Amino acid sequence: SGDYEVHDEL
Amino acid sequence: MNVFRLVGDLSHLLAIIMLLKKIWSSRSCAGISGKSQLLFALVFTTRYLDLFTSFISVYNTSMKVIYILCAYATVYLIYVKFKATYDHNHDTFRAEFLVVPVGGLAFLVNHDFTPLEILWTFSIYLESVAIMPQLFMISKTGEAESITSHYLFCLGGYRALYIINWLYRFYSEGFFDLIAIVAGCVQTILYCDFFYLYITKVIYGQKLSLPA
Repeated sequence: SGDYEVHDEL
Repeated sequence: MNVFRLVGDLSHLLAIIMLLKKIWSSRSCAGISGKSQLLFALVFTTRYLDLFTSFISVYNTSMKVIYILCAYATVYLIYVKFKATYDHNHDTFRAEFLVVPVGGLAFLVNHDFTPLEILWTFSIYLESVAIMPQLFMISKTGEAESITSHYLFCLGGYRALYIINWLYRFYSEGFFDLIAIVAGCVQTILYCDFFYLYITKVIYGQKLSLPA
């Protein structure tokens, strides 16, 4: 499952 | 951070700087789609609003700032400084046909119905199709200068490396972001035809021109 709180990719 | 993502980011950066340098040193933006560049500026602006809300790393922040500045510098060169060389007769792709549906989709399919998240989703969807005016322009004029081809190759390479990065992250961290992955795959597919032409023509020292 992804963590969508913070988008860490550019 | 893994090596695929890092090299992908650097490839993206190289593409952006290569384009800027080409326009600057030739004093011309002939063959470059101003619409694609405007869309990329919009992509970076809507995606990196989180510069104000979350800090990830010095690397992350500096890359975001550099991408935004370069995108606006490119738009400035095309629409202001070297406006006389802008090939608007061939840059006829209707950008609103991308922005409007993509905006609608961002409202409908997102991780979270908040303004920042909808804008992030919008930028992800828009990035996946933002190169279309440029590809359309090449298909209209039937050719691209080799430096424009290198630019597109680096952009496409960045997307392909991101797909490997997502595979890696899925297996190593269990991380996946379905919206980014689906949009990223769509974007990479758009480059496939171009990759084929690039490998068969540009690498062998020919100008990229489409078969008659």
